[in-house]
Amino acid sequence: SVKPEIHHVFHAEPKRVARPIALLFVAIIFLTVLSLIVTWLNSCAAT
Amino acid sequence: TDFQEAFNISKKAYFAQVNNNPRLKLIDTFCFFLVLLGIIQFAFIVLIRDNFPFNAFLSGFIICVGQFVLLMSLRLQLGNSFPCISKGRPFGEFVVASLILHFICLHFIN
Amino acid sequence: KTLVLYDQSAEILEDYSFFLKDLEERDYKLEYLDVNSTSTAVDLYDKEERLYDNIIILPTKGGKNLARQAPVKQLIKFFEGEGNILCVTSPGSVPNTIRLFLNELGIYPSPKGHVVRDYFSSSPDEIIVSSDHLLNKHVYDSKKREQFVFGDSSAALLENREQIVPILNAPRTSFTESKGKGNSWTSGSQGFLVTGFQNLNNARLAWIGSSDFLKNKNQDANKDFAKELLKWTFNEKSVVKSVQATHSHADGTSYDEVPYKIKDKVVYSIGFSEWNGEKWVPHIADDIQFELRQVDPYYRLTLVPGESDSETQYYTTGEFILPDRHGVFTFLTDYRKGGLSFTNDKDVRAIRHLANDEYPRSWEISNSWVYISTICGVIAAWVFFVVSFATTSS
Repeated sequence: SVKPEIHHVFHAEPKRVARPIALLFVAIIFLTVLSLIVTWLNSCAAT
Repeated sequence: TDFQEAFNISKKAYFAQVNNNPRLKLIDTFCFFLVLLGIIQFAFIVLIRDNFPFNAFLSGFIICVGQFVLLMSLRLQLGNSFPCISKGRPFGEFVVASLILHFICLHFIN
Repeated sequence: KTLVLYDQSAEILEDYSFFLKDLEERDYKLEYLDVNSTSTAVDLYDKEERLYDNIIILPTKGGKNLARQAPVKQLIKFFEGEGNILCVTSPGSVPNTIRLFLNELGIYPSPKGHVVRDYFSSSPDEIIVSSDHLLNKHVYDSKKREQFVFGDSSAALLENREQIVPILNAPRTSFTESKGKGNSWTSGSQGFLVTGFQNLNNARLAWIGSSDFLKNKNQDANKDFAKELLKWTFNEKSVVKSVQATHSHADGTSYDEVPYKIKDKVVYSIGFSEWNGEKWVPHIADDIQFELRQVDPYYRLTLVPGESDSETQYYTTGEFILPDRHGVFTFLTDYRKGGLSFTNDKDVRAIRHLANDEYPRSWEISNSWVYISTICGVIAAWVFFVVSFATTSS
């Protein structure tokens, strides 16, 4: 007799964070690196 | 009180040494900001409660930790030079090792 | 080529002339052999080649001659070699050879001397069964209400095997009676007067429990059923074949051009034809299922009709997405219906995982922008550091 149908259940795709939040953290990192360079220059460690 | 006193003496000695040596200042500032970058990445993971993609997360942390370690090795060799090792060698090793680290992290993230 | 084994001392061959002539008119080459006539066994094989397509065994008295002519092992070998067999027994003649052979298949006819009786029927001396008791429309699909005459008949018990094709069961009010013995072999509809068996090679066997069923005197009542039963037994009807089982990417690209990888969209199709006695015609069904298997089925889909031509009806799964698991998979259509010949189509293919460059790139995933910017920031700061360190004195 006809057997019950089977349909494969796929693994859920991993969720991706919203673009604004990712961009916010990118901006924070950019500012951190910038402040590192500014600190170097200000403290005369770098010329 | 003894601990407080010891801490204050250590801090004074540290800043005296660093202020007199621009190279040490360079290294220590770099290390501090690497720690900051690690904290920012950790805050991101805590916020989204997920470390996907895992290879990217590892890359980001490894470059901070690896660079910190290489800086420490360079710092250790900045004081008295070791016998039979030329003065420029620690810096040369630092540059080569850093390049290898950057190469690995850039490829691992992809 | 059909071999007819008979015992003139048990049943006169001429009593079956109506059905035997009907077979000859349908281009069957009948060879007759009286089991008492020769002391040597008949050759069913010439080395490994089967000499006959079908065997008809009519009722025989005494099992020794039949056992010499067609021992159980020979019958099994013949049946497994895609030869069809029709066995007819009666309450007075159930040779051991036939009984043991049928037992191998899960068919247990009542022993010698056991007769089916129905004291509630209009004629208690003989068994008359209505067409309501027919169990398989692929063997015989009666368009009108008929009464089949069985006379004196045995009944069989059946094992619960998928390859057994029950054809006609006994009336509810019947039972198998033996003189002098209290217990009955069958009671009611648990007994079967006609039953079939189809092996995995699509060879067929039919057993009829009554010698009167095929006799000329009952041809008016039984001829349609008997004719269709013989057609079914000798693979003249209800023969189905599958053709052109194919699968490809949804856009038509074949596996050989671009091997499958996980989560690809693919389409599977297969055609079915049925032999109607004269030619192949499209086989229409709504219960053909396709499976995609790796040990267990990942998909089981009921096929829907697609195109058709004069001989074949094609069925398709429509588009479906391959599982997100790589490995070796079997594209399988195993169509088995009681009474129809079995078809089994399988194709084993590898489904590969994604290559390194088939995953989304890191910059396409918003989560990894943070880590990419960290790496770039550290590298930029490092360049600045190296220049400063080299140009600054200690």
